[in-house]
Amino acid sequence: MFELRLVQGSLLKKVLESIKDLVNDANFDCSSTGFSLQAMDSSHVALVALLLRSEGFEHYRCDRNLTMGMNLANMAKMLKCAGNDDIITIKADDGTDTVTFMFESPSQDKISDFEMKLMDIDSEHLGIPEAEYEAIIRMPSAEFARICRDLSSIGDTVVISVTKEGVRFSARGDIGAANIVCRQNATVDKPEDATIIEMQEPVTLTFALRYMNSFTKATPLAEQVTISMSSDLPVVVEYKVAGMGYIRYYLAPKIEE
Amino acid sequence: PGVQLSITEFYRSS
Repeated sequence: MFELRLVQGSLLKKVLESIKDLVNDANFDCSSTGFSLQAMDSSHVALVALLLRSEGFEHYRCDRNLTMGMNLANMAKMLKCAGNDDIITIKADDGTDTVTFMFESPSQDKISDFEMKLMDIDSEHLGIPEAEYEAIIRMPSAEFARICRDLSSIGDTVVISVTKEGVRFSARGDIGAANIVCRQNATVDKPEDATIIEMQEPVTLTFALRYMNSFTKATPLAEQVTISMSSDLPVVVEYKVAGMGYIRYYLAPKIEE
Repeated sequence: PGVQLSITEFYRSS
């Protein structure tokens, strides 16, 4: 059997909100390592990888590896029924085609359980090798979300360019053009407000803003976002999940025709 | 503008 219990259930609600618009159906892999997922969007332009390590849960039991295929919109509907302060338990028995979500209020005076049908999903799992990135940007996640939102009112694509001067986000469209430059700023009162740019080589890549905006749905999960870029590689946009793991989004670049 | 590449062009099936 498989069972996990998360006292800070709101984390799981936020995780679902960060992936449900990008991916319709996905296989969750349950193993002794943790609860994980890898899925591509329907056009195979972006990929999301989630890992929530078993040690991060208050209780985690996985007798044998299990894959649970779920419709993420339906899963999100069920998790929306959990209160923000609720403790969430996910349970699945071997050989059944359902998963149970149990929500307990902090004072234990309300306990709900929701049963959801699992699905058989034929999904391709990609091997993503570890890579040394030419440029790594760490910045406040809210700032990155703001930049993506602002630039999408100007154009459909963003050019991200990292140089010694900083990181430049540019967009161009029918009404005009926009450039936003963020410089390294490590001398802030709070570390979550810092912008840190590690650059081995200058790098410039172009990406569809529609996907970037979808990634920023993960902003409530983490104060900081990490953007890793190399020429001719997908960008990796990573949000940490409160000491338990991460959500990483991979986005293939656009190239000149 | 530009051609959108696919993620499967970069990473192999595992």
